[in-house]
Amino acid sequence: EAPVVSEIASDENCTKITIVGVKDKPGIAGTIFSHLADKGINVDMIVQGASLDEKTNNISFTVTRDDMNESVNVLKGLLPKLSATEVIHDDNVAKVSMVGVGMRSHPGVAAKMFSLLGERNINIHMISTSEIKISCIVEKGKAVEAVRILHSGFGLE
Amino acid sequence: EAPVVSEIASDENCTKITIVGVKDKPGIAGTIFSHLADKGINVDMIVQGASLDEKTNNISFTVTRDDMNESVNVLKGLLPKLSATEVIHDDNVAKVSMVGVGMRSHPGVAAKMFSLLGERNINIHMISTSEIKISCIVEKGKAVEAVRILHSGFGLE
Ligand SMILES: C[C@@H](O)[C@H](N)C(=O)O
Ligand SMILES: C[C@@H](O)[C@H](N)C(=O)O
Repeated sequence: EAPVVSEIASDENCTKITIVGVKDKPGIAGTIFSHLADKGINVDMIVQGASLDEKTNNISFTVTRDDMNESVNVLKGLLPKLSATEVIHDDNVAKVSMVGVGMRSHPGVAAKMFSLLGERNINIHMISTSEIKISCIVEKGKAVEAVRILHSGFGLE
Repeated sequence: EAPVVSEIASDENCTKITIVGVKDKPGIAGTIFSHLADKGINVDMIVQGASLDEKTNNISFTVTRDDMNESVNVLKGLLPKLSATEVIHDDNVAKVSMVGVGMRSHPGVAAKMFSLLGERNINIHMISTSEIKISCIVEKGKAVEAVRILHSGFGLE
């Protein structure tokens, strides 16, 4: 089927948080997100790439602005238990998402989204994809422009 | 709405690839995935966490077994252009996914998935989430057990 991008939107009520240097062993992710869940914190995107050394890894995620400080405090409290290095956070971000069908079987769709943003000098901080949704975290001030150029590039004006 | 996990499945035709130390500047992700798309390579998950230093980043993604070698070669060819360090890859992996509704607004769902896997000593290599799907990359040999314990833990026997 031809890939159909049906919706492009941004969400500026978004902050990104990364816990750095956690042990890459079973149970760590469960511990982190259970502690956040216990505080009633809704986590939106969770993104973890592959460990480079199979010893440590970093886990990035996003929460609303209201939950950023509490999330950071929860993670800082866990640093010793996780043997992790630090927690970094940034509230100057927004999520830009493209929703569609058939996107996985069309390798060019994600490439085109990333290229359109790159051509306008919009840096992509985080990426998460599924068959029906591609989400990028960008600088908050660029979210409106990002949606506009993606609408234009994908013919959704 | 109560979170409803409707489906839990694994995909063993999965290999993970990471390009390490790419420049964290606009256009890099577009370049990488355009080159892969030009070869007709279907990329499944793309996962990029936040850069730690705003200078470099790593990008992980998955492709089928048939596409792993070509993907690695494409990336190796791009290393100079991207000022990247290396390409790492692992074919001893599988994707385990939970599909549901209302998962984003229920912070405990991802935490429970990660904890169930952790309790059985199943290490999580990569994580990618959306409102309706949580995907984890684990060791291939653990995929069947992972699906079984998640079915049991979420009451989907
Ligand atoms: C690392 C890569 O995602 C880069 N930040 C880009 O925007 O293309
Ligand atoms: C880093 C973290 O994801 C760890 N590998 C775990 O399985 O919990």
